[in-house]
Amino acid sequence: MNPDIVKERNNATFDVEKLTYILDGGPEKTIRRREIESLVFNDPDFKEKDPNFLSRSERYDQAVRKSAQMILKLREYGIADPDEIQQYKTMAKGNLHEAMGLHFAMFLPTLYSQCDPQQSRKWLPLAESFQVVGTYAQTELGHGTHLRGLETTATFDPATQEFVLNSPTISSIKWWPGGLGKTSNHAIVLAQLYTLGKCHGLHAFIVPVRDMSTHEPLPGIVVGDIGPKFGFSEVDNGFLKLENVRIPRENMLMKYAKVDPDGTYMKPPSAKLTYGTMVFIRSMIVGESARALAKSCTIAIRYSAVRHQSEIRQGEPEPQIIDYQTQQYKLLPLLAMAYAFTFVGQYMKQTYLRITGDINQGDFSELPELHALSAGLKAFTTWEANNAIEVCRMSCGGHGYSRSSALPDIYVEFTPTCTYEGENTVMMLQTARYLVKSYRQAKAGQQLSGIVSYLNETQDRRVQPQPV
Amino acid sequence: AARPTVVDINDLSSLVEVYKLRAATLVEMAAKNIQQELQRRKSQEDAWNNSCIDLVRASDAHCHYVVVKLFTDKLGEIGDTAIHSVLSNLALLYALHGITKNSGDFLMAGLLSVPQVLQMSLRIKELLSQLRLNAVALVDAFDIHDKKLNSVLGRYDGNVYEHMFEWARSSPLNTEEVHESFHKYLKPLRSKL
Repeated sequence: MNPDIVKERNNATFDVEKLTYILDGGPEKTIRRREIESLVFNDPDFKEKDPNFLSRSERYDQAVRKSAQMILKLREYGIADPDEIQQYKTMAKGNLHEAMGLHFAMFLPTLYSQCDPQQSRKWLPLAESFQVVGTYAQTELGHGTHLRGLETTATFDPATQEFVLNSPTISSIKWWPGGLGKTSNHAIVLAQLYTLGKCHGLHAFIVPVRDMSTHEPLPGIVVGDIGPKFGFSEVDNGFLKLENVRIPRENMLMKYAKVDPDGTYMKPPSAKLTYGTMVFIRSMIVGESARALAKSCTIAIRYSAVRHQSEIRQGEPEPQIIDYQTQQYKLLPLLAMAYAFTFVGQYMKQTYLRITGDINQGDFSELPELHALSAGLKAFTTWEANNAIEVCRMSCGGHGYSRSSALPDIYVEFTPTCTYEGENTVMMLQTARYLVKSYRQAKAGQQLSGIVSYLNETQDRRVQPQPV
Repeated sequence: AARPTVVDINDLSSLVEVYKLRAATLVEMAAKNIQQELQRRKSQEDAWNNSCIDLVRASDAHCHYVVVKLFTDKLGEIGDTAIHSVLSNLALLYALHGITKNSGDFLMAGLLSVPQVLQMSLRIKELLSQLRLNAVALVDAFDIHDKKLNSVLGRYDGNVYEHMFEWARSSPLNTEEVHESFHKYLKPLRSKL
């Protein structure tokens, strides 16, 4: 053990273990998390080559092998709790993403939340047994955050009881979804629904992409990997061009919106329900910001404790760089931010679970606030964390530039959060729409509830007579 | 502008109040900007688009207030006094640092005075030296296993240099002492010059 770091630990003024319990949500959760993590790091099957020394194809191959292993081992251990699955995978993935990530993060949650009972009976067993490996194809080559701009069409044909899915233009090719290029055999495709000559906006359709036994692309399907990116080397982000592909009427996810056999359309109770999966993801991204920031601060602060450099007082030995006020000023506010975002992530998760419970009871009243809050906090925390990771990397000098520091990986795997699942500026404007609406209601004397209720107070404050 | 709110820079709830008022002020400014655009006979859409800078700033301030508020609320749940003390210092540092980084908003809204902001900068320096003592313990509390962190610099045992040298030597480029390019290109080059 490095003597400097031992000295730092001896100086602590509080019980570290107790604080870990608070961060985990209680001692039993810490104990269980450590148990689960030990299943991975004691498992020889997870011994792998350093991805830094592999080609793109070798990295993808190693990632798929690990994904398959994780699935089998999670079954073997009987780990089914979502949090515990997340802990197991986070341990196995390290700082990288997994090839089948979107099957778990988007494809399954969308099936759970948007399938009607009959569809659930058909698709959930297939998806949960990985006969069907899926992704979520929303973003297009020319369209992203602005969902109403998506061009892919799904036209209902009453004569054959099928939807015809098509990519009408080059800009409508589905682009980016993780796992789409080589891994998935199905995709949930977001498309503009046309029936009886009328457009009813964006809806979700389950589209077979590859043959379930040969894994060859199906007729009318042009699919592949979009090529190397800044990071995400383990993920086959893909493209999907649909050439008048026919799917049965039952493949439209119909828990809320429906199309009858004669083509009649029934609208969902709330237009925002299609956003349900995105609100879930955005709430989780807040926790992701906290985790990436906690890792970066851990690296930069431990390194600042062992690195000696220059001198503060002439003739004295080189001090630890954490003794420099500028190094403290760079890192300690970020450490505070990591704690702040950890608590915000806990709050968002609790709020999401509470409000989705209400939605399942048919109460949508808090959905607009959750939609606005998750959009804003996703943007705020990812922008802040993105900048902070870079500060941590530079605080480690040249060694922060080495891939052995992990800071380049943490950065390139984290930075897409600022543009995916809603580009941050657009997210902030979505929150602003809710704030301005609330402000106008407060101005009109309406009593607000929830996290924006302060807009009432400031109206009152304006009204209070001020001493002259 | 309203008179500067009485702010106790060591009192987190007082700082939460200041963040709240900053957010409210920026929301009001954005809403009023839209109104002014409408009065210049702009369409709703153009009025909105011409106010987007203000709107993003208002949302950012709203989120900043939410984060400071939730961090402060969390402290109320912590019973251990030593942990409560160090996390309170962290929360105070986060709140004060955020104000000094965005001091223009708070000064413009009349929520703080220049002497108050200068006082906050001094307080931040005090907090840095107090927190420096616990910095390693605070990151240890995240309990991120070395195999998850995957970082030579962030190793729990702090033995950075030994492992950095070992990692470098395992790089494939070091598999042979003399890389094949020497024989293919450099040696022939010499014989031609």
